[in-house]
Amino acid sequence: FLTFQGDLKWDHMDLTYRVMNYSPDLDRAVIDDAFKRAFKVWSDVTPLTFTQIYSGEADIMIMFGSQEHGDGYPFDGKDGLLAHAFPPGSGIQGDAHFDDDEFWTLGTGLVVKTRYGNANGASCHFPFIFEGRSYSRCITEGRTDGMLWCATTASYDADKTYGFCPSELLYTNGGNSDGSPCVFPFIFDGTSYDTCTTDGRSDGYRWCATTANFDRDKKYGFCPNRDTAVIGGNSQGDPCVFPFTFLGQSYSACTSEGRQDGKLWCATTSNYDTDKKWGFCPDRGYSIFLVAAHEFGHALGLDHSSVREALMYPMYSYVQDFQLHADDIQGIQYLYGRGSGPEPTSLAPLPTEEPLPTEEPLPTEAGSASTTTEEEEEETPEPTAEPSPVDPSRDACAEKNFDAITEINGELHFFKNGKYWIRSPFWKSGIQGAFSVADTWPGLPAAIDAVFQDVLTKRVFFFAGRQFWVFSGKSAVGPRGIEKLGIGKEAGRISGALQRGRGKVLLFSGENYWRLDVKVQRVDKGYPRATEDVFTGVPLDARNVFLYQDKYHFCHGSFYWRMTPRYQVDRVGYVKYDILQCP
Amino acid sequence: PLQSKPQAVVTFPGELLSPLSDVELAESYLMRFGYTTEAEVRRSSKHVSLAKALRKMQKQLGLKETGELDASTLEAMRAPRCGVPDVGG
Repeated sequence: FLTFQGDLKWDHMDLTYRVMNYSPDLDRAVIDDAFKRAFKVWSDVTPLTFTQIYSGEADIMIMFGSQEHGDGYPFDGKDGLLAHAFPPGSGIQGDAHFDDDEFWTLGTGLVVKTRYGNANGASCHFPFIFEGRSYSRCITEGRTDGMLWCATTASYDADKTYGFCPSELLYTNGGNSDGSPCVFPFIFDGTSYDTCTTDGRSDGYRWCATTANFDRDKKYGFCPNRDTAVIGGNSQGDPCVFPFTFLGQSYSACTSEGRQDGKLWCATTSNYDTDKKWGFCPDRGYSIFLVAAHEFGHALGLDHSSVREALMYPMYSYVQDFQLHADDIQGIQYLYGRGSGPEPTSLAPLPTEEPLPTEEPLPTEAGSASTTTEEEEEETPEPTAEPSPVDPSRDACAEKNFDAITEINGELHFFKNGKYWIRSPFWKSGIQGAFSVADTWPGLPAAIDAVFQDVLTKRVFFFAGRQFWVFSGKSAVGPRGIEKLGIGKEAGRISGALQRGRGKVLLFSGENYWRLDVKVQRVDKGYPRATEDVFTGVPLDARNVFLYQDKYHFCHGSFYWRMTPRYQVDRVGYVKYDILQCP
Repeated sequence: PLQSKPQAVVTFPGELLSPLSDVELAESYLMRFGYTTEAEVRRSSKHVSLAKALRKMQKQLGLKETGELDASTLEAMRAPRCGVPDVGG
């Protein structure tokens, strides 16, 4: 870890912070919660406390801005620089700034928090079913007042729970109108406006009047972003208009036509050819929680770390199961000492994050933890032929994600913490299990990363960290280090496998994949290759990759991307509802 | 897969007509994040100072230290990141 020259630090522990303004990308409550959790990352391991104040000068002043935003360190539009912060001290020192040309989310795409309706402010559930049709964005269908709404469960038809989506017709942020909605048309500078505008502002924020005449009443508010608001381009924040015309063709969805970088865009008027108004469509965005936790590290006196997995490493990477790295803990405790709370290495899971998996110690590179060699066959006692359910109450549908998913003997297996479930097309009765991995494949650790069955020999390969096992029935060879397969140190873990026929299997790790020749148990020359070069449009750091019914599946969070053998994503859906077919 | 018709490529308003070259990107990145200064670049030959700064950056960011503008270094330079410099105040 590094601190700033002179070990700049706060001379008091009870720090205050104030959020000066809010990005229109997220509901204000979502941003407040993310900042609160980001401060808690540091207060959990130090005596520091953080209190939000709503007026006056706080120790840490937080603001969103774009390009030059007043401190002489301009941001740079979408992507690139995401945020910056200043070391502890008075004035601008200790402040944190976030680039509002970025698309701020919680790291996994658009967050649409609803208001009113009967869902208590829950977020939209995309896709949802309304009158038998599936929708993946807010709609006005079923209403006569043009208000955008969404279901907050998978089926409005079944559950009837809904809420209203962010819209300037529903409310505004900030300004001086206490959240009143826009009034259209309104008069500004003698001109009539019937949409939000950035006119009159240099910071690019969209605003409207909350009475019919701004010139007379001076009442205004900032417009929240709709779910289809574009990012960047030349009409940031405006919603896509579908269908729109581009090079004479009509598009009723975002497209990457006309671009070489494959980014999805849309027009914000009905005709791009004449109006040339456009912007990028929402993507996964950047987690305001993770970026804030990093910037608050600076605001407390930490400089960038060269430990890639540390929070204070300068590059952004999305982490689903966030855990503060030992390097960060050492750095912040060097400055402020320990807190009275639990030991840093056993952090309680954060309220909105998933329980943290237990980490199995990985063997050192010098060799795998065992002395078995390829020829040796480990004899394991034969357990009973049929796996016996261990704990039928462990419902697979209660799992948020799985360590590994693969097809074995035509049945889809879901592995998690030493247990597994089977979803078989042969049994109408849905999911079988939970079964004990140890009973069926003795000698495996509880946490595994990937599994695949060799189509020719029916042997099953298991991966955990940098170790792998090969099972023929119940007897296993291993563990051995994956360097024996010719996979280099850059692969910390294998996240999934795709059987390709002719004895070849693709092994995925991070954003790369290797092609394994199963017969000789060696990866082919010319690998690794970048996943995105071939598998365009799927998440690059998928948690599970598997072949099922001849299609490639990439899982990330609760979603999966399904890709045809022609490398076309033909479906995005929920692991839980579509693959596991939970109710 | 090949598209059935050749793809039209459009320069969208507000986007750079010609993005920075790799070397231009590297120079601005290394200066912005404190790995070199304009004076250093002026004082010694550009190639030498660039190689030295690249090596410094690669070491700091845990990349393979080649002193060359290789693919993984360029990828790191294009990655979204924090604006606080890596070296210096």
